Amino acid sequence: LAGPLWLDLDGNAVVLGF
Amino acid sequence: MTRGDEIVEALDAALERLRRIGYGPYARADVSSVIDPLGSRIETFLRSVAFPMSSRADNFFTLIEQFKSTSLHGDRVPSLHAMRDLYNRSKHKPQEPLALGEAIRTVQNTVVTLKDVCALGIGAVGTPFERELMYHLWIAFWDNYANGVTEAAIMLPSDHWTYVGTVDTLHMDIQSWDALKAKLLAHPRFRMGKDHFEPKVWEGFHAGGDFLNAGVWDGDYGELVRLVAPFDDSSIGERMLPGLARHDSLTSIGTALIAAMIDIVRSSSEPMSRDELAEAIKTRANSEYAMPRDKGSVAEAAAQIAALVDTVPLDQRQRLAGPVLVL
Repeated sequence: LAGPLWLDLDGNAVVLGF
Repeated sequence: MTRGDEIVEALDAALERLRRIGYGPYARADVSSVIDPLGSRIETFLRSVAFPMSSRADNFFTLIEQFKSTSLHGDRVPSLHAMRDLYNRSKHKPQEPLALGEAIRTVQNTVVTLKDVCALGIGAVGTPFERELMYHLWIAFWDNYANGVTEAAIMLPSDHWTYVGTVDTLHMDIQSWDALKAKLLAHPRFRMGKDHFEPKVWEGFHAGGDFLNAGVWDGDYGELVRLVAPFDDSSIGERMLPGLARHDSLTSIGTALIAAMIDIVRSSSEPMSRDELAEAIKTRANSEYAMPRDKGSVAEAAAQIAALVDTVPLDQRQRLAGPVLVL
């Protein structure tokens, strides 16, 4: 994929980016 | 606070406003000013929170009907239809009266029902509200008369020299505009026209050829794409711009697939294999986000996203949010 794809397991925060 | 708690709180606040209207003489418009935004909010809640896997063809009526296949008590469904009726009458039938007492009773019953809906734990009703990603997006349209095509660009404000970063570009037949415009204008999260932009941004839109119009969207990313997607014709991009069609853009593919994946993980807590997840993502991206599934780059991206989601414990998946747009 062109963009960064990540999971940020910061405490309860789980985000998926592009 | 969960997304379920949030809607219940919004209803309680609306109820309080309705009660206060009764402290003196009132006009129909006073009741409408509470019911119109509330009805729209409930519909969005059903679509994106209670039933994240609903189809873009679903409407307020069919969304409510979906409760018949849940364990919600059968007596509760009519109260939601009563709310929908009240909302439709308020918004579309200005000649019909709107009694305050009826509005209060209907909203009271809806509060009771939505509390029960929250207890069902379906969809994403139990996920934390603060995780909701809102975007302030611009969507602009340009005509290409020679090819009979309208181009729609979804953009994120930025400090780039053009002031925008393009997230996704869709192409449609030039005849689609009237229908799409009506659909966008009917949505409470959309506002169209020059007044909503800084002059330099609006001038920038004009620099891009036969500029048609532009609007501002404040809300969920996927919901905006789902509004425009039914008008997208992938063959146009392919024909006009070989190698530059939507399904050749990794940003377009990534955002469509991630939006589809979020819908899927929020609607189901059933375990899925990596392959099943990749297939489900491609299917939903195709049906709801107009992303062709038979392209190699789409399959590759779906496999990558499925592999990433696979690393998240099952009980955490409903908390996923995205796409996070970083330009």
